[in-house]
Amino acid sequence: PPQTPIRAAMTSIQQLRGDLTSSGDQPSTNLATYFKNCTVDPMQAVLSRLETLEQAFSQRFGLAVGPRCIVLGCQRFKLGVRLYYKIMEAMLKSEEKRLSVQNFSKLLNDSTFHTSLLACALEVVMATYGGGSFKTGGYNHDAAGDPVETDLCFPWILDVVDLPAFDFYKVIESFIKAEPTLSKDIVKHLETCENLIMERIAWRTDSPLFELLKQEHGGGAADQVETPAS
Amino acid sequence: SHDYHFGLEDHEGISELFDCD
Repeated sequence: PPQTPIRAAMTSIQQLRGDLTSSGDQPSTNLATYFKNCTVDPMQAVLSRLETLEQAFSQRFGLAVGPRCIVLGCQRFKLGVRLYYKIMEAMLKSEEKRLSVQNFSKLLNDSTFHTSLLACALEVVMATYGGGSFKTGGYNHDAAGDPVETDLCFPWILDVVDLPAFDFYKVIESFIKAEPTLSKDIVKHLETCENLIMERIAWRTDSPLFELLKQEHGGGAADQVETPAS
Repeated sequence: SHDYHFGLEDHEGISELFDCD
């Protein structure tokens, strides 16, 4: 049968769900071992962060697509969590091989790393489901006439998990390296996110990039950094 | 396969990107 956009989306969703059937909702034995090898075991912090972010995600998803669809948001979040664990394990295996160390305490206790990785996994899930399918130009109005968000496209996820785009940028390449089965369309989507960040979002006034540029060049050269407007 | 351009060198990884090595 001819390929249609809906058929293509269905195939991608089935593939993603299929790839993640063997990944659990909890860290695998291997991943749990990486956690245990840490000077400070990050497990409790990981679980607690996921709980907080699941609430934020479900709430914002419900606001965007209607309270009756909250269950869909929960399903997507759960798929995102499976992908997050799967990619984290692959990244750590690759780092263990590269650095010949098994204690990743600093990285695994870095909240920004976890939030970035989870945001990337959720973005992959949202893009696979067609994050744009709910897009109606930005805002709809609810029964009371108040605006409700309907655009779940990137960078929506950054706002939901409260993550600077600059930090999200850091995980993209390693994420693609760690998951060779990502479809061509998804890789292209992540590349589009990367370009958006590099060209626009990372240069917004509140970006951590400016502070890093200042540190890199020393305090005296700080005034040489161009303003976001430039 | 895809056309993504990998920019990280072999000696760079996620640990360096988050300043954790």
